Amino acid sequence: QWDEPRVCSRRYLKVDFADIGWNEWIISPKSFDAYYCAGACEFPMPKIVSPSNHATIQSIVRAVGIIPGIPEPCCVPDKMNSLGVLFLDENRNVVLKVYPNMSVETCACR
Amino acid sequence: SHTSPPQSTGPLATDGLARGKDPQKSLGDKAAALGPGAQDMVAVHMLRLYEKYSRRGARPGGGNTVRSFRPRLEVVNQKALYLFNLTSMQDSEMILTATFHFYSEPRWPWAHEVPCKQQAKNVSCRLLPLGLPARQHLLFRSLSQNTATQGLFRGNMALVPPPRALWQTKDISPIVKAARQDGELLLSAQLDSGGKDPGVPRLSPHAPYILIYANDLAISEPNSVAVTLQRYDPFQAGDREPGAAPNSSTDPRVRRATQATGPLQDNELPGLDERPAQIPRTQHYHKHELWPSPFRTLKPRPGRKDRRKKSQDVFVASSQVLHFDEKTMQKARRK
Repeated sequence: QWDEPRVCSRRYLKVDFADIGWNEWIISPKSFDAYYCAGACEFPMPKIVSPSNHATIQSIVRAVGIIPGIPEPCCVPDKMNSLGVLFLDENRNVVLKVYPNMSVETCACR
Repeated sequence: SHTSPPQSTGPLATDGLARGKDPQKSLGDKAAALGPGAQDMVAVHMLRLYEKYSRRGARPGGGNTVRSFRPRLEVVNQKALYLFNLTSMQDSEMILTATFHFYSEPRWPWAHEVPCKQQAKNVSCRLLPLGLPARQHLLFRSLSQNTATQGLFRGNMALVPPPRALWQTKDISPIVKAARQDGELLLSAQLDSGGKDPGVPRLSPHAPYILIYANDLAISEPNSVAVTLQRYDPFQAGDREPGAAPNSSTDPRVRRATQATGPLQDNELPGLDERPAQIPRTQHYHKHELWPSPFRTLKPRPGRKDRRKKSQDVFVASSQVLHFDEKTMQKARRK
């Protein structure tokens, strides 16, 4: 993904439940768009990466370099969406569960 | 609508299953997606619920979980007894609503309407008390898994048979909640019509089912998706006994934590810590090799003259690389 931006941003990831071996009991969906976050949270962080106040401070502390070993803030999911999953339980009964935080909507430096 | 389901309407009404020109056909198509052996009304109903609650922000009955339960049919005194095993409900699931769905067939006098019309002068037919359909009773009992008793009586619901066959729904929330509180998660349902039921009952696509709407309090906890959906330990895949259930372990959560000790618990790259006792590695990295010193980037900018000198140095260094590349290329061309 060479043309992806270097700065922290949301990247496309489609998860197929068959790929992780869960397709035997998950009825629907067969796959979903999970997305993921990747990219740098370098100093100075632009507004687009919506850094938390803590991340801003950490970024400055790292840039100043007084305290050794402080890493860059991490590019992580910020807003996330839930996903309804229809599956068979241990007794082969059909169950519907709406799992929170299953796909990324926005990313941020935290 | 599921927090207070209507008393005498089937899933067709409660979840909009009746939409479309040929609902039965579309339901069949939906159920086919579940594969053979699951093409019944409960599967169709769950698929519809899935479609309904897959929309962003929608919550099934105000919660996050809907469990369906198919019965096991037992015949007692030639009467059908439907046994529901509710033990797969998790402790963290707070029951909001429980509904019992059953297929109700028309009974007398409608069933005998045609013969009566044909024999209009028949005295016995004329004497039939029209307009008084036989009352049915839905009886619920609960029992725990380890007892062989008949079970604790939980409820009796009077039913009026409908004029035509249809699916009906009954709210059995108090019954299920009470049974769960008492730890009796085997629930039996019996449709008692007073007389003897004709023939030996068989489990059909019209078998009743239970839906339990719940709010799983543990679903917001980290790794909750693995608790219910991760059913094998990828590290012990070869060790499982043949024939063993995929999740026969007593602990449904697969522990995948690595042996994270020492530097792995913080954000440091391995080897960055300068304390030698905590670096069990043969190769030591120097901090300056991995992390560019912030002092270097923030120190006062050099003067223009210095910068020019530095850029020349850089050019010399880089030109050496280029020179080497050129030499290599020339050699290659000659070859």
